[in-house]
Amino acid sequence: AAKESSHDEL
Amino acid sequence: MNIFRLAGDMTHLLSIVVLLLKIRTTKSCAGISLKTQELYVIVFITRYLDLFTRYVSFYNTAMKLVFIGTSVAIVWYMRLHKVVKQTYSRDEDTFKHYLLIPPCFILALLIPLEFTVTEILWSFSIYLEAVAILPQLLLLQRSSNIDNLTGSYVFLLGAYRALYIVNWVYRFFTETHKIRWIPWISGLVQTALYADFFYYYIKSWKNHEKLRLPA
Repeated sequence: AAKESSHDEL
Repeated sequence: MNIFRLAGDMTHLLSIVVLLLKIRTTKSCAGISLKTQELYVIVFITRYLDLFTRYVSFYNTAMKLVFIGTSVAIVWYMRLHKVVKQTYSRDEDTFKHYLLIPPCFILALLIPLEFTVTEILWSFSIYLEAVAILPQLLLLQRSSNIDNLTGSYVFLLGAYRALYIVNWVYRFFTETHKIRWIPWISGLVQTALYADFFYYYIKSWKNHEKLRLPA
């Protein structure tokens, strides 16, 4: 989850 | 997507629009650091390696393409455009920006989000972006007069990451409840580097006087 959330930003 | 992140992305996009506007309308890049622009090309390429492998949203993909495309276009203008490249302040833009790359890369090897190539490069990109503005700030200190578009460009560039910090706080309390050390600490360092510029920019704006940074 942490990884996903950090990679939905620019 | 929350309003703070959208505002941050739009501010970032606006900063690039202002810079391209300056270069295209005045056919000049005086006061702009080519070294900072080259670092941004590296930042975007190493950060968006998942451009073709991970689809997040149309917005996400479109913005990544715009950021990569515009940053390359700006370096092209400053290096190769026959008129613009004559206006580059080569002898003032002397920050040894290549010295920033090894420490950021070593830090990315020591503290990656995950120990995989794409995550190490992503972390590298986050660390590099935090310090990429240094050549530009040094050049501003050396510039006798900073034109409005250049001042606005740097201000918007600093403001975008400040908005991202607000976005991270918002997401922490409303969504993830997870601490993300890498972008948060880098983002705080990045925004802190603009602190004195923000002070003098806002002061010059309030007093309606020309922006000047103390040497």
